Amino acid sequence: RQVTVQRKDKDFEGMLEYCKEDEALLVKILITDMKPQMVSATVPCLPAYILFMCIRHADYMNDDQKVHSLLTSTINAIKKVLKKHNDDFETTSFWLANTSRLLHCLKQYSGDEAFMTQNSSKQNEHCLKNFDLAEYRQVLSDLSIQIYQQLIKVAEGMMHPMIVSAMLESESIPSLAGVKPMGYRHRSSSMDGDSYSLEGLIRQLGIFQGTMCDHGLDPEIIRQVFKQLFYMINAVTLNNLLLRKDVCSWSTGMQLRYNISQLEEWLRSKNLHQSGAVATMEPLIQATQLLQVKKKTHSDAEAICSLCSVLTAQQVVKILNLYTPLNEFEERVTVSFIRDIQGLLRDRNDPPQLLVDTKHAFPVLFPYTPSALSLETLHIPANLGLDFLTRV
Amino acid sequence: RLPPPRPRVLLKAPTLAEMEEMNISEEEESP
Repeated sequence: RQVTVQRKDKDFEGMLEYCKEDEALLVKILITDMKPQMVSATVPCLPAYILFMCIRHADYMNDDQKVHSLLTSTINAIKKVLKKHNDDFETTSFWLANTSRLLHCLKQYSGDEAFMTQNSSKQNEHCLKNFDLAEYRQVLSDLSIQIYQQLIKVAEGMMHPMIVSAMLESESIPSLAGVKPMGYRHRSSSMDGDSYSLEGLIRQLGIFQGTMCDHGLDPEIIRQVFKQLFYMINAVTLNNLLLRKDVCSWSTGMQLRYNISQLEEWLRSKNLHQSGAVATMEPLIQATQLLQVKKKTHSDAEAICSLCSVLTAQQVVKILNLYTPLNEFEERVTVSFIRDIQGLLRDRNDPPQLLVDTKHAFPVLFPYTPSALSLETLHIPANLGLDFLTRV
Repeated sequence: RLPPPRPRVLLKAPTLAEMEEMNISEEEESP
């Protein structure tokens, strides 16, 4: 499936020559008609490397119009593909990986010493000769941010309908099944119980993670994606808890804590534990503890106030008001206990709103990630139909 | 071995928003 190599790699300079008339075809093959599966068996971000090797040749020939034209066509084509597939996680992830890789290449081979510290001597020889593409780097950086925002939007849209039933309604601890507060029936917002179980939610997270890894997206960007997605899991679940009496119970607290621990376990298994994702779940973790602790004496009230450090006073009081005993042996939280809590939390400088902002977005950062790949060793699969490119 | 430092010519680029505008007007012009 590889193009026949007629010369040894060392004879190549890591550039690809093309005729100006073939630019449209190049962009069509590499961007407009590209399907991620077509390059899944090759080096990740192959389209970005091929495009950069074409830019290198135009730079080598000192042809500013050719460089300008290819970069403009590339950026416009990527935008068009993303617009067409604006609800497709795979396409969006693929172009986020490739756009940020092209941006990294423009830095790595810019000739700017700040970006060359990790380069091999061969890579340093491959730096751009004639043009400073700093302004195009800014455009690609802006485009990467746009694609990242689309990726988050698509992933959130897919996960949103799963969260409440997976986190609050599914019974992942078998022994707790059926232990519900008196007077409430099981309520599910899902039509299909199986697809919205905790297992289903975790499976979906795994699909996102696997797809982004396959596309060669930078691990740092993947970590930021999961921090944002876990923030949403926290926000949607907590908001639901704050509005529903039937889930403010000891058993839901237990169930929820178990579900969160499963999510933490998943993060650990994917080496995403340091992403900041767990910290975004802290309000929910504290809410589960609030549902489970004793709520009777003044010292219980003091313990609750030190325990619930990231919940607002309004949220703590609301959960206590909604708290529903499981059976006749468990007491309702008394009005005097809630007053005691209110007194203890009076001095907190909390925001006035009860619910969490589900739309809050963490700022995204794209740290520079140079590649160890040597451009002259890159092979282009014959099935892409790029035989009009000449390796130089 | 670093290549000898050599001044590169800054290639001016339109912003992403300007590219979008140019692209829209090109599409409008084409049948």
